[in-house]
Amino acid sequence: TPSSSNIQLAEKVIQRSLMRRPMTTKDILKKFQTKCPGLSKEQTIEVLQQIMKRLKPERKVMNDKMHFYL
Amino acid sequence: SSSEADEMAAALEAELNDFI
Repeated sequence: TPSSSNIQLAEKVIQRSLMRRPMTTKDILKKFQTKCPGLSKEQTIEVLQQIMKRLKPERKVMNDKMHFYL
Repeated sequence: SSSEADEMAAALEAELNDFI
C-alpha cells in the first residue's frame, strides 16, 4: 500500500493547487503522480477519490470541461 | 503515456460524478 506520508503530501499539494486555480481531473491526476508515482492505476484512482471526498471541491464547466476548485 | 492519463482521468471523473 502507498506510504501515507506521500498521500498526505499529495493531498496538501492538490488542495493548494485547487485553491489557486480550477483543475480538470487530468490536471489533478498529474499533480498527484508527481508525489505518488509508484501506485497502480486502481490505487491511484482509489486514493484520489478519497482525497477529493475529503477536500469536497466545487465544480464548474470551463471550455466544455469539468473543473474542480476550492 | 497521456492516453493512459486520459483513461485514468475519465475513470476518476466517473467516480467523482457519483458523489460530488
